[in-house]
Amino acid sequence: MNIFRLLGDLSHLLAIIILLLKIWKTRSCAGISGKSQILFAIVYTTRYLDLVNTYISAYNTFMKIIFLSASYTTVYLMYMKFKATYDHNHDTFRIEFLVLPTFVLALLINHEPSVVEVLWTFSIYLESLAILPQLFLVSKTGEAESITSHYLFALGSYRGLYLLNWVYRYYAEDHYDLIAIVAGLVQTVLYCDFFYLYITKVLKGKKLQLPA
Amino acid sequence: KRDTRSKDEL
Repeated sequence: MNIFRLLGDLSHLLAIIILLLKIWKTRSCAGISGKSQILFAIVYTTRYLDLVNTYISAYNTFMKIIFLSASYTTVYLMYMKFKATYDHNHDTFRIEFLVLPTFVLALLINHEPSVVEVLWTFSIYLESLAILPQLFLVSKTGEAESITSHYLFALGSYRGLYLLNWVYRYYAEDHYDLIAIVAGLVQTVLYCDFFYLYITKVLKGKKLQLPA
Repeated sequence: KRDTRSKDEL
């Protein structure tokens, strides 16, 4: 475990906590894409299947359980408990356009043609695009609350920090995983436009508002 | 086959 990896995981954890707290404290999920949250639930479920048969470390098991349970809780809060506040009119991204192609790609390009490996690969590909419904929602409404921006910043930073972790591991351990690296690059690039707006606007106390 | 070391990542 290197510093980039640890910071990446903490950033990921922070994002999930920010989102849950925002929904719980304001009793509202306005401005949050339920479609993206469903995709993340699919991502964690298909990636962490090894939880039942492979023990890696207490840290690994603990984090997987947190990510899975937080993700299902978020989906529950959005579609059940605070359903009335859910912005479904703006959250119109068709998730099958992301799920089906990434699944086909995982069948074609993977490390090993086994069920667990194909599902792991699918989760890596799907995660790289899972934020699109959320970014689409922000672009449709033209703005995002500060707390939603902090969530997106923490979530985007996580894979960016993993990229640094992979650069480090390549040199220090002679280890690399091309599938994770390419998908991680795609994932981070998708956030670039948002990072720019976050740094130039939200950090200066302004609301994230897209230019008309 | 995926390297076991990458299975440690989340």
